[in-house]
Amino acid sequence: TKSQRNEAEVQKMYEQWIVENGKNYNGLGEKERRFKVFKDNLKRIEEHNSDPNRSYERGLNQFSDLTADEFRANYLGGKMEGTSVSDVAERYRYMEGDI
Amino acid sequence: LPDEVDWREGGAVVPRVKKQGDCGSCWAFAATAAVEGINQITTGELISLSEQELIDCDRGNGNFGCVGGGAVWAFEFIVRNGGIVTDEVYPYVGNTSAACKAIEMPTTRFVTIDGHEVVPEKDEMSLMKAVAHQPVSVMISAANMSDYTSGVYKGPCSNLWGDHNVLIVGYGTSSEEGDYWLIRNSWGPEWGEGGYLRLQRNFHESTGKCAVAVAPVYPIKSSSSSNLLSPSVFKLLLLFVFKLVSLTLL
Repeated sequence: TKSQRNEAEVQKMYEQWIVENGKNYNGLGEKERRFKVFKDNLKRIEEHNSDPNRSYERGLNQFSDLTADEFRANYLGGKMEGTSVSDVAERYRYMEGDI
Repeated sequence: LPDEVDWREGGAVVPRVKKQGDCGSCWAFAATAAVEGINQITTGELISLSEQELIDCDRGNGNFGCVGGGAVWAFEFIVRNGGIVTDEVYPYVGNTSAACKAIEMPTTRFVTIDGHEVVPEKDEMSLMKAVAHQPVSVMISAANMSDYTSGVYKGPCSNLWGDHNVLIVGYGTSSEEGDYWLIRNSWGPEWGEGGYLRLQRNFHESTGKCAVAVAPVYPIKSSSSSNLLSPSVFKLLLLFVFKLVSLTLL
């Protein structure tokens, strides 16, 4: 199955992904390190997509060489303080029969 | 309430899906998109606004540039600041190296709002009613969504309170996957469904799926609040009109 792809095939996918996403790794060994992360992410994607009951698809994209922690640190950033929701308004409160 | 809403068709959403890059500025994109929406709905003009002005200038009141923040505080800044300029005048650079640029307001187009309000929390029907009136900023827990490409997302969710600020621009129902929220993200058009996410709606938990109903917030703007001319240009115009009148009277 897809999830038993051999190393060479995954390597080829990785090289193609690097070109498509304009990646260039400078540090020594950085490319190999990123390849390991890429493989883990690809495995997770294929496991999810092999579920016949899935409601959505996962796929390779600009984030596919990031660990979950790196992704969280760089691309989220929403902060919620309890105080900010103090002014709840009635304007849009739903009442039964609202048109 | 309408079965389906899509503010992109309503012309209240900037067609270009913006990209925050590796900077935790999702809050600024959610804020500008919400203000772009309400401004178009009240004035008919769709004007793309500046996230970088929020990143550089709205500091310390809950928002911290690329480190993170919330649209709710950005709305408060925009009111205090007397408006927000376009991203043409103050383009996005995706970092916090620059100080706040003093924008020459007299000659710059900018958009104003009158304030913000919060939708009744943990109430997806009220959220639906709000979205039927305007795009709404929400926090969702998105740490597990990095490789979402299409479909109606039903989990897993990374926490119960949300860690990523996005904008709900509509809702609908998929024949296979059920009810969903239509969400505009700021990870560029290559992510998800052309930059958008469909998130499960009418979840059995009151928080909504991935915390979507925990703290929805929207800007308010009365159609009377003008925002295309800055006060000083307005005065100049008034002066000019008086000059004209006095010349004709002489």
